[in-house]
Amino acid sequence: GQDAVGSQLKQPLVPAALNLSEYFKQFVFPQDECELHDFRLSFSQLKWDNWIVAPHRYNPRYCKGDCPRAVGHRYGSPVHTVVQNIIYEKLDSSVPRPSCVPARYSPLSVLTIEPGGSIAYKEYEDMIATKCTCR
Amino acid sequence: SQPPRAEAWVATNAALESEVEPGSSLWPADGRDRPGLLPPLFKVLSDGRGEAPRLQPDSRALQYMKKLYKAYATKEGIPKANRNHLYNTVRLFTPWVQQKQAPGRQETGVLPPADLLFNLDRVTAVEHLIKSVLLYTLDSSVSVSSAVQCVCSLVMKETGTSSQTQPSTPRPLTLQSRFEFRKKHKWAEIDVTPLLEPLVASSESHVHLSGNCTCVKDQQQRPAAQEGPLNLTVLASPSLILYLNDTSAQAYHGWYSLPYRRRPSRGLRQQSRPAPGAGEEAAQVGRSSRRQR
Repeated sequence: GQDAVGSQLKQPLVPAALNLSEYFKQFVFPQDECELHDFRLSFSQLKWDNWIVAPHRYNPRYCKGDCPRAVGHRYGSPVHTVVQNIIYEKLDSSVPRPSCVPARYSPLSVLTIEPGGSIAYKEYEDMIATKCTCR
Repeated sequence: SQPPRAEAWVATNAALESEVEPGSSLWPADGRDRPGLLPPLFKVLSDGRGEAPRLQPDSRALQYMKKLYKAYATKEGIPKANRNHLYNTVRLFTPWVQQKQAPGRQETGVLPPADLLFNLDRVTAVEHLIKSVLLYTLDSSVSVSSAVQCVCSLVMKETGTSSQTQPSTPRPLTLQSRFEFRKKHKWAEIDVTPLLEPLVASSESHVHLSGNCTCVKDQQQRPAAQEGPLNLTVLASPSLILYLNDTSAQAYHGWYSLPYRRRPSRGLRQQSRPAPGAGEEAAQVGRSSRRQR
């Protein structure tokens, strides 16, 4: 391999700044990758606090960000997601990239005052996103 | 490309909801919410805007329900994992009192006779009754903690449509219930499940209860504890509490799923050793899977 190395060395050195940053770009994780974000709201902001007694604060959270190519192991995505990504990149960009959506939720307990003046404690399923995935 | 159908449905609903006002063509004609149309919470959230201000409930009843909420959920509203009950809905109804209540005779602990009408139309067909209690707000100044034996004789007068044709057939029923008073005990619960079960099952929207309760100190008590009259002051007519299991898809059925919602693998024993500190969780899983079996 000495001659290969030799020939490499003879190549003109391009300005390091340009190539190195370009070169490393393909490795750095995308900054706005698909992940869970908080959104804390209080029912008084929505003026619903006159009948939603509890909780005072509610954080439904949401998923936002790009789905990188290697979605399999990071997001538990099915192979279909990888295929959709390849179609978007190689064949037809009108096919949308995979979306960043909630994969798992947790319930929420709510205490409300009902129209007739009765009081209800209810537990609702799937009210807070707890995990994101690319689909 | 078309957004997935589910997303389109939510978008349409949100758009509809923001425009639709009670009384408009899109609003259900009878004004009642059909569970299939809107998830109950969304219905509560949306019909609050256009609706007349709600009746404010009794403050003591609200205080009791806030106490219950703190027992069942965290500050952020997450149901606590240690709850081992089968209900995901608790409804408290304050009565329309049919007649001014005669004051109870406090020196002997006789609670005043009550003639109460409860409107249960908020109970939906998908909510199944687990337990029901009458909640008396008491202020007992019993000097030492003493067990109190209450015997209640309650009569149920059916007021549903079925009894319109024939005079209401009172269904006398004596309930024996025992509860422990401690210092500054605020509430006393009297189990009335046998009375309410048939009515909730047949979706009766009104319940008419009358009768009274007599509370005396338990005979087995230490002689010292039996001195002095039982000084009970009933502060308000009792509320009716229904503990229900909402079987709809939107309701949370925590006891069916493992605490951390993992897909039950075939061989539970093959599961990897629980992470250190997850002992409680693993024990919890053990308990819940035993319960399931």
